[in-house]
Amino acid sequence: RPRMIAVANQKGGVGKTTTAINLGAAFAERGYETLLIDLDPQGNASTGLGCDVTDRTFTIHDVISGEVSLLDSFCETSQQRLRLVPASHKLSSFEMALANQEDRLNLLKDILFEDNNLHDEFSYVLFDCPPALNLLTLNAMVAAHSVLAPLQAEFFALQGLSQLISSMRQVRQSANPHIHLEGVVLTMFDRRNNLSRQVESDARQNLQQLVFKTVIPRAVRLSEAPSHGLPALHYDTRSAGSTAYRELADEILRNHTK
Amino acid sequence: RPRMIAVANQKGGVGKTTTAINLGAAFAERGYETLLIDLDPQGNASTGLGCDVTDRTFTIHDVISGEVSLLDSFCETSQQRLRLVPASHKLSSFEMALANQEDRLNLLKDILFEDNNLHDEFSYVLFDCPPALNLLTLNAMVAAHSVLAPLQAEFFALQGLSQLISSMRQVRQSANPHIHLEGVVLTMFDRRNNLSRQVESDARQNLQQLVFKTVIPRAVRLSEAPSHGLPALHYDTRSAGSTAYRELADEILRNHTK
Ligand SMILES: Nc1ncnc2c1ncn2[C@@H]1O[C@H](COP(=O)(O)OP(=O)(O)OP(=O)(O)O)[C@@H](O)[C@H]1O
Ligand SMILES: Nc1ncnc2c1ncn2[C@@H]1O[C@H](COP(=O)(O)OP(=O)(O)OP(=O)(O)O)[C@@H](O)[C@H]1O
Ligand SMILES: [Mg+2]
Ligand SMILES: [Mg+2]
Repeated sequence: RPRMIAVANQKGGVGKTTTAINLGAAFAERGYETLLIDLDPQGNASTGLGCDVTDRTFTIHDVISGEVSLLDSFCETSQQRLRLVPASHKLSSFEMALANQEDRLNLLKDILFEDNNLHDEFSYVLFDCPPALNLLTLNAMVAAHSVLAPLQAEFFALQGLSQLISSMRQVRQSANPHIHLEGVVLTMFDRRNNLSRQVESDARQNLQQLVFKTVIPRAVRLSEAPSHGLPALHYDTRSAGSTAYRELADEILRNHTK
Repeated sequence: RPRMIAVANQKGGVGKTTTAINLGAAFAERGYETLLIDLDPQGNASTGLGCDVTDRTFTIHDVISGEVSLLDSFCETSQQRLRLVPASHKLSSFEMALANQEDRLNLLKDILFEDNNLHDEFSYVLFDCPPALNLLTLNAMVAAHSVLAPLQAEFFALQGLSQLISSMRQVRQSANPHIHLEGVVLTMFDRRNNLSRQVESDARQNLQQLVFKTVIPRAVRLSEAPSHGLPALHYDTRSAGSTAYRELADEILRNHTK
């Protein structure tokens, strides 16, 4: 069965989408069939992979509302073996619409587990989550095996980490006994900046081996790539950002084969 | 009556909290009594002004649920004339808890208008909004006179602007005929970076005079200040970030006296 990883952090702008896109592309490059599901109403992962609002025949919102099967909703990306289920603005009313539904936390999980084809098709499924511990993110945590938390090397981002971890613990106790932390990855790291180094040392001290050895540097090519609808691995394959995400993929793959 | 400004943008990490704190401090420095209401469950504006989770006697959640009056919930900050109503984690269940309540969009507005003392006490009220077009942000848009939208000079941030503006228009048609765009302020701007300059020229072309002349540069002192619980205007008064936020305050004040 595919390994499912939720890329989540309620702090905004920490690199969730950039990590989901480029880690997905790196898994695909290494031969693993990968599916990226965009759960953010902003739809940045969809746009960043070249699937603009007008190109989205079906979205994850259509899948969750039962209008189309998961298998019919995939779209191809520029990266072979990386497929996408795009987001929709309609996701922003998800919470309000489902407030009274009993099994509202299991919607995503039920869809993914029903679909036997998924199990044969993919090795990895990544969820790009919105910047909130809301019903969409919780659905991803209930469906996933693990949470990958990008941590921007900044003060506010470090503050929010304990809340993210405690939410994950609550999901483990109530809805998904398997969910664990895949790891924390430092993003937008600038070696010359005291604050960056301070956040790194705090994180490694508190979380130890849960913090990936791989650190993603602040690299302008990572923020340019989405405007071309490409992962950075395609946009500028030898750039520092591309190299770092390949290293992160290798580190995760090593952990999975241990 | 105080002018109420919602600092909002559903894109995460664009500088909403940094703008709310430092613009608030600049208004206060210029002699205007200012109240900052932290509507984000993360509580970054509260922490950034030195009001840690353990110091928060009352929060905006307590005020909205009717447990305490607005006037009793203020706490002082290091800046004279700048007061804060802190956030609470409980805000994250706001949406779910109020899904069935008829007047759920007017809760904040009703509290602010009932309170006559507020009218005599303050010249400005700023709302720091969470990274979502959810019930909390919509409540701020219904209560406020205007929306101030920080725009990070990046591709994904520019993408989200049209959705923010269309949400504001919907609020104007349905719940608050006065709401208008105070302006868009470019943040984390780096003159040496092509993408930054590209985003600026796109924004000024599409939105023209709605984009403030003042541009907030990427400045490390702005991201260091919150770990000391101080606005940058206190932490490093002569830094580029502090100067830029003072200029922004002056530009807004000039617009208000025209
Ligand atoms: N390592 C990096 N170096 C430079 N820029 C980066 C890096 N990672 C991400 N960015 C840029 O920073 C901004 C925020 O990143 P991104 O949108 O991936 O974060 P996010 O956590 O998904 O945001 P949101 O909370 O809104 O979903 C984007 O404009 C992105 O292009
Ligand atoms: N002009 C700037 N220069 C450098 N760093 C900045 C600047 N403005 C904000 N920052 C830093 O960037 C990060 C994001 O800013 P901030 O938290 O204010 O954004 P936000 O929009 O409030 O985020 P969220 O969507 O999570 O509420 C913070 O760590 C902040 O300290
Ligand atoms: Mg994102
Ligand atoms: Mg904020």
